[in-house]
Amino acid sequence: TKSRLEEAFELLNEKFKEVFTMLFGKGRAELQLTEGSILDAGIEIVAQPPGKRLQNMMLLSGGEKALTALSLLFAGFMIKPTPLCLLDEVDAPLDESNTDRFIYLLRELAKSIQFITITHNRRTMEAADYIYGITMEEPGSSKVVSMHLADAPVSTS
Amino acid sequence: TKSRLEEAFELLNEKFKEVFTMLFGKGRAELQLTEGSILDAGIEIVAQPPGKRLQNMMLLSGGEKALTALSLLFAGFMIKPTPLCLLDEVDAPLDESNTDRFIYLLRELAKSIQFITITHNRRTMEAADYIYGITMEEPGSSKVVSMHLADAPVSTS
Amino acid sequence: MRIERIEMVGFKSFASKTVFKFHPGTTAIVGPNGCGKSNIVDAFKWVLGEQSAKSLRGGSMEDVIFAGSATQKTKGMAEVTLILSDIINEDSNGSDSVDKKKMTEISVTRRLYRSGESDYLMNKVPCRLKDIKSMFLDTGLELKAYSILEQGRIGDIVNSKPLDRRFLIEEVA
Amino acid sequence: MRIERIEMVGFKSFASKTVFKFHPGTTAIVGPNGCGKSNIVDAFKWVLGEQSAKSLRGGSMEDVIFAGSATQKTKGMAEVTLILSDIINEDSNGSDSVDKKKMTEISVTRRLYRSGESDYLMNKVPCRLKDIKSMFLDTGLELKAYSILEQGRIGDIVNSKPLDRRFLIEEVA
Ligand SMILES: Nc1ncnc2c1ncn2[C@@H]1O[C@H](COP(=O)(O)OP(=O)(O)OP(=O)(O)O)[C@@H](O)[C@H]1O
Ligand SMILES: Nc1ncnc2c1ncn2[C@@H]1O[C@H](COP(=O)(O)OP(=O)(O)OP(=O)(O)O)[C@@H](O)[C@H]1O
Ligand SMILES: [Mg+2]
Ligand SMILES: [Mg+2]
Repeated sequence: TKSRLEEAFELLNEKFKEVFTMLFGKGRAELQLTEGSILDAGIEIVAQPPGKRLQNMMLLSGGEKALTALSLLFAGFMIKPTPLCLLDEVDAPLDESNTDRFIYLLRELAKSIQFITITHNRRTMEAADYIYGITMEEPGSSKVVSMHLADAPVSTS
Repeated sequence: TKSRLEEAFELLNEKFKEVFTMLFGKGRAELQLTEGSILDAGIEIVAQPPGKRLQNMMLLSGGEKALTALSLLFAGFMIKPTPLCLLDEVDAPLDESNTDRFIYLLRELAKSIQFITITHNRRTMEAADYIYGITMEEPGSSKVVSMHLADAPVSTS
Repeated sequence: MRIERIEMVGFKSFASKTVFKFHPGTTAIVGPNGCGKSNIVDAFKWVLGEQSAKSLRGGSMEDVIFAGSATQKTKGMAEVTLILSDIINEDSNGSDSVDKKKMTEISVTRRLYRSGESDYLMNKVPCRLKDIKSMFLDTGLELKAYSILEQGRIGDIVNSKPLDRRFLIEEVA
Repeated sequence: MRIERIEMVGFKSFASKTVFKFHPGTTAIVGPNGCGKSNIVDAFKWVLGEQSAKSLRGGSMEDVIFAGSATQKTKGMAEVTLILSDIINEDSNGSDSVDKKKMTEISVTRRLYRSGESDYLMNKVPCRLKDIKSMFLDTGLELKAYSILEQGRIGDIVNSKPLDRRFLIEEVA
């Protein structure tokens, strides 16, 4: 129904603005409906990272695009959460400060939802409550090693 | 001409096999021409990482696909080098041991060719001969900071 | 409701039976390239009813069955079991007694044989995929588009066309 | 032949004149997300004659001109200069005297104004794009498909169809 969708869009837009500014530290963004009725309009993303002028989204950097995508997906997630969320190497293009803000948001959301993050990123690993290590000591055959809780010493290498 | 292309393909295949095994540490791969004459055939990639059975390439992991792609592109590069090679975050999906082999190959090739690698990877940074840092102290406006030669102490954080 | 654990045997690179217990909060899964981390994501998608082999990086569904390694023979079957726990009312007469509710485990299993034969089981009893899908709807485990963010696919929503993002409005409505 | 340096002003996020001197061996370029690293790759592609705005992540070619920031006004022109050095024979009469060869700097400049007007210069003298392209062919700076590996695009060759990889045979033939 038209009003149900309009309401959903408004909610998504508000959440997206909030999460974007939280993940980027500053800056602002919003969603806009393309022309036509909400029953068939598309969603345009308008994003302005901190300190920059508003420009075509495609000009954004690899890391900025990833963070904008995460902002939009997490906005949806915060409105209608699911019990579990699986993230596969979403932190790969992020620099250290963006990774830290991403981790902070994750830990906030994880208070009521189970998050599984596959990562090569040391900071993300160290911020997790539990770590599973996957190995292939026997070539071509995967095994799990339950590694350590977040409060066990993590070897830095 | 047909024989010129056949010769080029043979050379590319030999180099690819070599670079793949070097970057993966072990394992093997090869190129195959699809059906038809070499004047219009495509290139099929057959890749078998260490310890695994030969399977459809699409089943490979993100890091394995990236390393296979790098093997093929570097194979071409070693046959017909260009004075300069620009790599933008190609090491992002690689784990530590694959990164080390990638860096080793890079340093070998860099003896005769100028390489520019854009990276967030600490190991890649530390292995470079020169480092340029790009900053935006003035918001939205990029500046270069010439950081240090490879033999200057690099702060670990 | 919460996910308790996922168990798999013969699924992709997980030749031997493997159990992942899920804890509250954040769990990190780490390991070298190609060791099997994304295969766990595939196991989740598969046990929840994924029908497209391509979306599991395969050419055909048979590709999810352990194909052997340098040291192990191929397997004849892939099996993944998801164990959830939910608070179920024991009596459905609407009485107010709180002690009538209890934590119940529900298990969902999917199997595929090389022959192409496949089974679905709920609490170890054979059932149809639609029984599993309706159970998920009841318990709210219906995963959304943003519940699984796949490797290398995070940029899709930003690179796609405005109309391809419409689905988000539907998901949160 | 070798690349000596690249200079840019008003190009994408590089509002003020910036010079990158290139050293032999490996040079790493580092910095936070969005600080301008990939824009340097775009500057290379652009000064070498890239005609597609899309392949520079823009909607139109005007997008490469510095569009201003929170603290700076927009610029009216983008300019990138590539300086190469090559060993050129000073006399072309085929004599054997080695001391007739010398290291010569060649500079290639591309400019674009907001009006849409654009210039190419070789050694600061206006020329046409085809003059630059033929100079590159002579000196061997013609970049190949594998000379620039762009961010996020490394997987393309593995995910593409066999026919889309044919070009590699041509490149090394
Ligand atoms: N049916 C199968 N039988 C055996 N091995 C398989 C099967 N399907 C996939 N594999 C193997 O699993 C590996 C991929 O695993 P996966 O994608 O989980 O790696 P990953 O840990 O996510 O690595 P990365 O860090 O590079 O993303 C591939 O090497 C592939 O050959
Ligand atoms: N014409 C322009 N004027 C001003 N800023 C621009 C212009 N074109 C692009 N930019 C800005 O440059 C930034 C992108 O820079 P770039 O892609 O080089 O980042 P990066 O350092 O590679 O980051 P990452 O590590 O995330 O890949 C964007 O924030 C974009 O807004
Ligand atoms: Mg993976
Ligand atoms: Mg970049």
